[in-house]
Amino acid sequence: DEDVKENQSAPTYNLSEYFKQFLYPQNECELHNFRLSFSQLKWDKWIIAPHRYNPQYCKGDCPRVVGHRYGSPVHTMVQNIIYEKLDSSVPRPSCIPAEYSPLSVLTIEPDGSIVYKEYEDMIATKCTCR
Amino acid sequence: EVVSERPPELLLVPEDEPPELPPVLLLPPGVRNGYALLPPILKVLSDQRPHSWEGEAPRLQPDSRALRYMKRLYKMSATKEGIPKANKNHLYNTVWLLTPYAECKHHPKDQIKEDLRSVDLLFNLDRVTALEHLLKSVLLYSFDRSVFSSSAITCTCHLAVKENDPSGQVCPNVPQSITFNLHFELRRHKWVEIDVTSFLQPLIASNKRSIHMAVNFTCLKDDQHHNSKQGNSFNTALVPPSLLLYLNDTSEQAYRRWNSLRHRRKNPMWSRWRNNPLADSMKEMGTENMQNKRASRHRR
Repeated sequence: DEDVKENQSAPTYNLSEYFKQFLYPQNECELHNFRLSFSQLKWDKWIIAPHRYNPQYCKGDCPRVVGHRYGSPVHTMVQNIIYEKLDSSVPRPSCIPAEYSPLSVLTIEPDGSIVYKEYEDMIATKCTCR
Repeated sequence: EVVSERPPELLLVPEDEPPELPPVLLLPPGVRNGYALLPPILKVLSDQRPHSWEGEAPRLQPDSRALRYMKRLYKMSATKEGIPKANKNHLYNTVWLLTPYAECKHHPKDQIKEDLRSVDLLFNLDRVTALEHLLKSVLLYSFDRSVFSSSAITCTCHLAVKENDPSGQVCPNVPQSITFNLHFELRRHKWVEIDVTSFLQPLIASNKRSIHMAVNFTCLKDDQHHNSKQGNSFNTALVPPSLLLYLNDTSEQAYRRWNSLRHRRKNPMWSRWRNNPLADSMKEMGTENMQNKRASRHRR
């Protein structure tokens, strides 16, 4: 910093800034837990099982160069370029679930019958940027 | 925004429809009818006023034994986190336990009153949708341990399934009936399942909404006489059975278990695991995992 302050005219490279971009990003797109119980929603009168449900969710920034790590299609990178270079009203790629797992639910119907059903895509298991 | 070849149609909801339908424009054409089919949990999730369920009519509480049976089924079918277990014998993704909505008891003259020997049961199948295909159906009897102390029991069951066809068909089909004996030790068993799949398959396939069964179920301890008082109290304790339907739901929201099983079967790793599920394949897979991890880390 001192160098920079003293001779503004000559371009200098600040190594700490340079290396900062290689640190593992702190708030990058990733899966987050969210445990809830159906009693919180007052649904436990008719949802008998499971007692706890962790749907999980995706949150975080999508890295500027979205590589294969997120399984993102090439379009994601193109969208990033549009946002940066052509039209910033076009949103950056979003961090969203890419894969899900099913959930089994046991419920009591209004007529007293009991139903066990397996629902598709009820728990997010993987995130992507797109 | 609906993207479809046909211009979106406005869905006019008649005044007398229940208000919990989402605003008209939210439903793309053709889905409106499907809405009624949405499984209960998705109805609530898609309802705009989440607390509307509290104002609903009180629910009929199921029989505690039936509830206990279904909780046990749930534990067998799903993990603690609620994820369906991958079991190749477990092909159903829906199980309905229905209690009869009507019972007609018959008291043959020479029998003692309050005897459950002959009972007509009516089951309402309105809730079962056309996309829920029957795999197996079972009549479920529960035996109360306090009454049925441990002993060998012989039961005689006469079962007749009648078509409850209001269409007033002139020559209704001849009811299917069967009589058979059961002999088992009650010490270990608390439930008796009577497989009636072959009876109900044609009725459910032809979309019958009501199943009418005449059941005559009498049980005797092996050391009792036919007409002894104790034998009759034995039968008095029998609770009318529930009807269990194991189904494969092919709707969008249901877990496509068949696909995932087929996918697993194709995966060679899975087949090796299956053939040799002992430690060495675990170890082998473990080492492969380590190698994979090392390679990817090295690449990164």
